[in-house]
Amino acid sequence: MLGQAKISAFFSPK
Amino acid sequence: MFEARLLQGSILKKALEGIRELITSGNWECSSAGISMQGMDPSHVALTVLMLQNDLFDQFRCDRNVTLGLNHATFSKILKCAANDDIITLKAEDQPDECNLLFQSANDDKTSDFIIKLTDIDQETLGIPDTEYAATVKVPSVEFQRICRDLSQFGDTIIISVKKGCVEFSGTGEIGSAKIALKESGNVDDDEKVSVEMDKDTPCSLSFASRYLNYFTKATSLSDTVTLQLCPEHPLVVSYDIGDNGSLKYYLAPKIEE
Repeated sequence: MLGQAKISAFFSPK
Repeated sequence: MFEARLLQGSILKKALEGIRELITSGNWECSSAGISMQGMDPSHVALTVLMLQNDLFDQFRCDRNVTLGLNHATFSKILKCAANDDIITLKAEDQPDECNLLFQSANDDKTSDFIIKLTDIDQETLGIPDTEYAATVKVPSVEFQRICRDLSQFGDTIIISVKKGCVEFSGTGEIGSAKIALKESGNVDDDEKVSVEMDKDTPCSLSFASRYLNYFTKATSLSDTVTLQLCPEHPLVVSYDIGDNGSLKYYLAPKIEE
């Protein structure tokens, strides 16, 4: 089963 | 004082078409280097980054960094009042609460003046780490748009797979399944051609939400070519170049095994 990842899992605030 | 004059006003119109359905409002950061804007969709699945370098404008002045907090629905309504061949000038004071938009017709017989009120947008800027992508694929942007549209009929997920010399897009759903493969062309300088570059020749395959890919293709008119960059378990990068002096990039988080 595929779940949608979020951008926050990859990129952090500057 | 900020003032930027864009001879090819249609660039701004096209860029906003690629943004407005994904990001309700955004901070357009103006500096001496140009204008940049980044934002996420409400579900935080896609990050959109617009860069318009100062060289894209025939006149560009930015004495101090200025943030234009723009509601994209309003911005889009105003830009729709500009003809495709209009010259567009953006103007704002140093600490603005409004932005002035001036449209001049190509033969200078009509000028339209608009003021858009700015909003305070509390938004974090994300740092995008340097990534060595396993695959970089260039395809005609119209072809990519068509593939995304066609595969959306089969389900809400599109799998993008890259192997040597070939990129494959596939979708599966209740009505059936589809697989569209594009082979690398000989002459990669031509915008009509497909190029596939791979790091270490390792095949790479990732799943993405078709809804977002279709949002990205609203930017198709910005460029004849679109670049896709893939890396296992990383966001997909979908880039539309705006001439040599700008770009509209989308970062889409993949679907992963739960």
